Amino acid sequence: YVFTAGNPKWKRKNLTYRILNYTPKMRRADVDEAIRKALSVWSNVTPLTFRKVEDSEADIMISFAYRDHRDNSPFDGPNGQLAHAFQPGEGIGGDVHLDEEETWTKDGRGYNLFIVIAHELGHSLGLSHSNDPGALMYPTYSYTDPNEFLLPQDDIDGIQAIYGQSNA
Amino acid sequence: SPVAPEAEDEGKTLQFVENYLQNFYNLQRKHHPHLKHNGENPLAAKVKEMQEFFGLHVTGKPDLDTLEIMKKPRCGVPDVGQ
Repeated sequence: YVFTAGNPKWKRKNLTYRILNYTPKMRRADVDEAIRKALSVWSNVTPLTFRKVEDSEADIMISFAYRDHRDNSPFDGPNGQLAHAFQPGEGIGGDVHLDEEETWTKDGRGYNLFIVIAHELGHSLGLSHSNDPGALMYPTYSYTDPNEFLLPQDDIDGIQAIYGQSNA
Repeated sequence: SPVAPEAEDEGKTLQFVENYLQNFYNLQRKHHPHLKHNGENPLAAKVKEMQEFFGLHVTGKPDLDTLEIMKKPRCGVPDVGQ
């Protein structure tokens, strides 16, 4: 695992998230579930908690965007770059952007939204890319059935090195 | 005269490799391939860095294995710090 340069981390354990918009390619309930499950990947192994807010500013703002979306990192259309996220911090810090031109799904077709968001949330929490091919924080996409997903040890070691182990 | 198809493909591949290394390995956009940095072509140095990260055979050349990884769908966050 690799920490993001400068070791940024959230000073609070109780974080908030907000879903700014939805992809028309999935049912809203499936998007909500994919994001909730992706957040629990990290909250299950750390003291972090995530509370959903509907209209105020949240620590982690999640949105689907097209090409140039005014953050100096334009998306590139189908395939290629699927999503990106920002390290912990105020404002755009922690936010997750997903390329709306990808085929987002809740199964093995196209790109599984849960898998991609779980990876991006690793960046939102302070992890960089791992060169362990089995790690969730490995940069290239690979599908795992969400119902069988277990956070790999490399990622557990990395996030617990930042926030400690879960209180549960 | 029209460009030979092979040369055109090579140009496109080089452009693709440069874009990838600018996006994910901090290759400076204004680099000049014929200028050597410490005796090494900056692009070759970045290709080596990417090959090391992905555990590929480190050649400094965008060989088939390297191109295959570069073409995989992936996260847009750079692999190395900016």
